[in-house]
Amino acid sequence: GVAHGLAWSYYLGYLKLVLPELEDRIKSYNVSHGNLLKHKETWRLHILLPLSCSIFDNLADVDSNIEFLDNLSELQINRAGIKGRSYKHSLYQVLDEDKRPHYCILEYATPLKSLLEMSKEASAEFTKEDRLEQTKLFYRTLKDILDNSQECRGRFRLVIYDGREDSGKSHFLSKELLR
Amino acid sequence: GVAHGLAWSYYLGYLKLVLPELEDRIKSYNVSHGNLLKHKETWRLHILLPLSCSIFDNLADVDSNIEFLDNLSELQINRAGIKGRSYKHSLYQVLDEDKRPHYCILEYATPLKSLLEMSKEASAEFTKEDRLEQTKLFYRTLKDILDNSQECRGRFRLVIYDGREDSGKSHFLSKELLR
Ligand SMILES: Nc1nc(=O)c2ncn([C@@H]3O[C@@H]4COP(=O)(O)O[C@H]5[C@@H](O)[C@H](n6cnc7c(N)ncnc76)O[C@@H]5COP(=O)(O)O[C@@H]3[C@@H]4O)c2[nH]1
Repeated sequence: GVAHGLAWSYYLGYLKLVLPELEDRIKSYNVSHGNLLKHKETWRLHILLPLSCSIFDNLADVDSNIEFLDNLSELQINRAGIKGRSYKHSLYQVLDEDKRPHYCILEYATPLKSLLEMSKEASAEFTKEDRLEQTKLFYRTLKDILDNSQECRGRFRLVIYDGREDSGKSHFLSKELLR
Repeated sequence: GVAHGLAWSYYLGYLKLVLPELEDRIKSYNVSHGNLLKHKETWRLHILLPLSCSIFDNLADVDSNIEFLDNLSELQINRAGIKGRSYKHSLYQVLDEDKRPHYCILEYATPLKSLLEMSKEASAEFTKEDRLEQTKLFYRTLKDILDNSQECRGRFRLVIYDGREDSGKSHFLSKELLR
């Protein structure tokens, strides 16, 4: 199915390549940035999975307590004919309910953006009902793959939520990330 | 199906973003590199589609007449939480049978690498027979999508071939590209 292929492609073409390299990138970031990410439990890629597929290119638009800080150093790999294809992660400051800052490596699961856009293209023959079903299947498949992956153990956190919460008022997402 | 989702994702999440920007990148490359890409018919992304899914990370290994030259300037887009996600294309020198150089923007269709790797993962439940069928479906679906895409018209060439040719001896791929 659609979700099956996207989950495997997301793992084989991205997470399996980048997650084993994450710890080194965080360590070198800490060296040049005063040991900002102190807590090793946060040394993970937080992957946002809104079941509504509502993906924002700018996280501050979702929750004003979340602010872009910096990118970690990029990884460059010669891949399928592209020389030095670039892979990078973004570091965010997340304020808690007392406005204290925490730091978090954060991004949406990009394949959900494909699912959203497919459901808007008439010729893709992919309805909104298909999309919800495939989004849940994407999550279950991805979770299974990652739970069985040696290379990725302990290096990610899947943050699944409805996606239609009014995050602006409630600061839903920052609270969810800091749980 | 798997191929349906990968073809749509490849279009919506990559080709639709990068192909409209290709001409500007070629023009600015020409300004700083003595008008190297002279022939406008070559101002296209040549997308390699070996039906065998045998994808090489280094094209010179496939055909010694094909040599990496340079990357065009990268495109950076804020996408799904990644600030300045980088998209780049590689420019290759391709020698013809008289050893004269031609220039070509070239890369494999990345989803074929996912199909290949899925067929090697036992838990993906995806056989080599599935893979060949899905690769053909990927090509047909992608061709349909691109033929109906205003944004991508005239900016790509799908280069489909078996993939098991002994390109090294016969220089199959360079000849195919220069046809
Ligand atoms: N040649 C090439 N150069 C690129 O820069 C590129 N970016 C995407 N793609 C291909 O387009 C399609 C859609 O991409 P999407 O981002 O939705 O999914 C991507 C995305 O969710 C994740 N991923 C891959 N590279 C990155 C990256 N650099 N940053 C974040 N996520 C990434 O893993 C999925 C599979 O990636 P690929 O298997 O490399 O092929 C993709 C895919 O077939 C590319 N293909």
